[in-house]
Amino acid sequence: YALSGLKWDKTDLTWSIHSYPNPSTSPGLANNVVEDLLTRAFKAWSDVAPLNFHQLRRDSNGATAKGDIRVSFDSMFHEDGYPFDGQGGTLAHAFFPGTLDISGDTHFDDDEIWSYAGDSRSTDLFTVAVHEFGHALGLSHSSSDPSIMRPYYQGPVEDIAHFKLAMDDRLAIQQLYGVKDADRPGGDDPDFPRLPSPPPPRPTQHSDPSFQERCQGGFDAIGNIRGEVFFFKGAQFWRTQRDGSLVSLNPAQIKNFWIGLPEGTNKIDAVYERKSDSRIIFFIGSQYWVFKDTVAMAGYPRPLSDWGMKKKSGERVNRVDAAFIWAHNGKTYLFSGGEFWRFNENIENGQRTMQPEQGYPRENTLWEGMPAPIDGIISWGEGNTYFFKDNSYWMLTKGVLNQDDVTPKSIAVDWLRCPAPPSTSTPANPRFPKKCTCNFLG
Amino acid sequence: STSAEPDQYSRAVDWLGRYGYLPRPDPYTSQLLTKEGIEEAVRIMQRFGGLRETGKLDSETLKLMSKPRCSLPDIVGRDDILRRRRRRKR
Repeated sequence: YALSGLKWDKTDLTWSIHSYPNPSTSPGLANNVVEDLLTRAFKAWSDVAPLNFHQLRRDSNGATAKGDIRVSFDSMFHEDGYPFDGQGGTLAHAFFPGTLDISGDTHFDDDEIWSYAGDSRSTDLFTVAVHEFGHALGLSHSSSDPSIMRPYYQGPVEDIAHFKLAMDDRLAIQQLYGVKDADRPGGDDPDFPRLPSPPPPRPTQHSDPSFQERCQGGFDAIGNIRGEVFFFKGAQFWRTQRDGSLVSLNPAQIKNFWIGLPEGTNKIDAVYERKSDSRIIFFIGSQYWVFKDTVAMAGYPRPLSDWGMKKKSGERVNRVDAAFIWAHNGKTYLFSGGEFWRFNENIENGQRTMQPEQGYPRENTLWEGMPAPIDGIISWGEGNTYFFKDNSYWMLTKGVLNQDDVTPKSIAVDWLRCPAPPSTSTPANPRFPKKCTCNFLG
Repeated sequence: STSAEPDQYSRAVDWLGRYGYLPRPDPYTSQLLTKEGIEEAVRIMQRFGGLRETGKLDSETLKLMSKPRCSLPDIVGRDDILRRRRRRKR
């Protein structure tokens, strides 16, 4: 078992319910059933440790008393830093004991179908509640099997009325609060390292000089590297994480981070992370570099001619606009001018093929509605393809080359944490460049 | 290397960071996650989840990552530990 390093300094604890499951999502789970299930979930812990739980109910004015552990059913963003994500995914969370207002509070995702002893489509409230109350009492996730504190939902327990905690969980709670009916309830302070205090908050640093650069778009290259999106512009770059946050509002300098590019590099044409070995490939002009993490490998740069790309006109390609791996088929696509080439970069017989597949180049127009030439392309999200040009981006659903609705959106607003411009005008749609776009107000 | 598609890969990196297996990026050092670092994080995640430790985003690992779960991290305080170590070194 694992302990959080925090525990209540008392054994009589109060709890209250501040909202109930949505009856339309969780039919058949009446409020009194919810109360009964939560009471039983607390009992699982008080059966083995000298803990007493008292439910606080609404007072005569209808206000719900606070209590130590406040239970609620919430959806999506609910202002505690742990947003829910609709049905499936994250189910619930609880805050460790302490003196903060939020300490001990337990939140269940209201978009789940909560039930008890239900079918496989629903989630068993009792089982999840026992787990979360473990956190509210000071336990962390356990890797032991069996343990109710394993992080993954394991399905409903067999018999709620006779549920008993596994040995791992009993030992954990008794380490914190002692053994039930022991002479000295409360237990000794556990012998484990305390978590350090969080560093003091730092004031927000304004980044005015780079604000314009970041928010006006026009990126040289955009790549999905190590699960983040890198936006290169001039001699610098920004990084956007999966949750939409920026690693920093301030740009990083290419020369300080990517070691091995020529002195004075102030434009990257294209970049992508190779699927087979996670190497990172940079294209600048008629050369390319292969990086292991942040350092260029020996023997680079090499000429772009290694890739064997020829235009339909027969000319050799002397620069790359964009490179990406299409999540749909795992193949690498390089774009130049109005044409693109496809590569299978899997290693076969110890060799990596560097020649384009038969039938290429093809016209960019196959990707219907996408602009050309393009600044950057990535596979992202649920495997969808994102095309970037100037300060707009377009999204094609996974595996799709042409879809009816391809509305351009703002890179600055959606990817780089810039404020939305005051104007309501929509960027031009490259698919119908001369066509007016009417909005609801227009 | 990983057998996962790019979208699965970036989703997995996000998942590993969310549940404490990878450090969240530090805006002051802006380090890049290394391939080896990600593989090690996958290995720890596999060990924690009772899977075979391959360090690869194989189908069993991706399946476990897609299971409904508690929002709290499995490894608590990894960033704090790293920060303390750095401070001590300095």
